[in-house]
Amino acid sequence: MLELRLTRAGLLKKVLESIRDLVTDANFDCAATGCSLQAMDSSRVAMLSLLLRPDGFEHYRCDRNISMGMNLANMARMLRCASDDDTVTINADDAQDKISDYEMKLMHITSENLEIPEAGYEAIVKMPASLFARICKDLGTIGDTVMISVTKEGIQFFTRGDIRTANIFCRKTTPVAKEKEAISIEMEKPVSLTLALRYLISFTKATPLAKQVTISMSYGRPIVVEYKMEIMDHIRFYLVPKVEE
Amino acid sequence: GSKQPMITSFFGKV
Repeated sequence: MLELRLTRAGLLKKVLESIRDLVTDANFDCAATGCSLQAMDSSRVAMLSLLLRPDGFEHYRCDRNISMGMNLANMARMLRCASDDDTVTINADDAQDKISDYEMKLMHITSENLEIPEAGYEAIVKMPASLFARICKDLGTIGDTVMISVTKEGIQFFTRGDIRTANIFCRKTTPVAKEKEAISIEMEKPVSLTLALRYLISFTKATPLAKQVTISMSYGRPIVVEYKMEIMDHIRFYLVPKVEE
Repeated sequence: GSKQPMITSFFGKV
């Protein structure tokens, strides 16, 4: 038996709006430890990992591990019926293949879960989520790839289009900067990755969920773009960098 | 030109 009740449907709506373009169908794996969702995009170049912890719910009951295959667009459409501060309840009996109240059809999705090594990163940048979103959007009008370079001074975004290039440098802020403007950098050594902008732009749909975004990079490894939600936990997006031929 | 590898070549299947 699974019974989840969330006082603020708005949060779940924002979560779904931020992932529904990247992934169409996915399994919500619910256990006593929380609800998680891990899925790759159709081109298998990007991946997202979502964790919703029990203490983010008003009521969380999960007697045994249950995996609910859902079409995220349908779930987002269904949740549109709820206003942001409505309470949303998700029930699922073990045997049934639907979740009640909206009778949404569940699907059997064979998803191959991937093991994400908890490796260290050469550079970790924390910056305002809205700034990162605006940079990705602006650069997306110029080129389709961005070279993100991190040094101890700051983080640089460079893109080259067929008619012009753009180079945005965000300097690390001094420790006294206010939280919402702070740009902090933890770095073992300078690192630079070339990434497809359309995926990064898709990741920034999660901007409404968090004030800050954490960007973790290691040479030759997928970049991690993480939005921490105050009580629910996190959404992490992974994107494989492009490699020169 | 640049190549775009897949994520499955970085993260093993569980």
